[in-house]
Amino acid sequence: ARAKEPFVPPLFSLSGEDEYGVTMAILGTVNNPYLPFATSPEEILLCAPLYRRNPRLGSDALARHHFETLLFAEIAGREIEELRERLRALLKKGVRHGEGHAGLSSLVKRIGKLRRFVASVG
Amino acid sequence: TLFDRVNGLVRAHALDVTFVARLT
Repeated sequence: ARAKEPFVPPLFSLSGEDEYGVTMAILGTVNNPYLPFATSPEEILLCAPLYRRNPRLGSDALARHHFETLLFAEIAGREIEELRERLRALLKKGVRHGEGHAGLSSLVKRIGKLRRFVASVG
Repeated sequence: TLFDRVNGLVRAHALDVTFVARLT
């Protein structure tokens, strides 16, 4: 999990023509409800992919966690589902006399690790 | 406002058109 930087507004609100143009271009390109929670250029870049993956994140999560962390949590959630499928398939096939036991154990460990990460993000 | 916030980031990090290009 990555710490979210606080937003520190500049002291003076006057903006040059170039800065105004760049700001308007960002507002026109990243047009989603997560943008107001971005506190760094990196979060502006991650805004669209995060919204595409999950457009239902609450304001609490968006304000508390860095978008990179939230994106990783989304990816982890999907990986958990894939690993559970593999686990189910492995169990269906049957694990006999230690055969495939190492694979089973590493799958369970990986799922546990991903779940703990997702839970820490909330 | 949202404009002020994004504009604040643009100014604080000296963002320019190359940054906008990365968004598309």
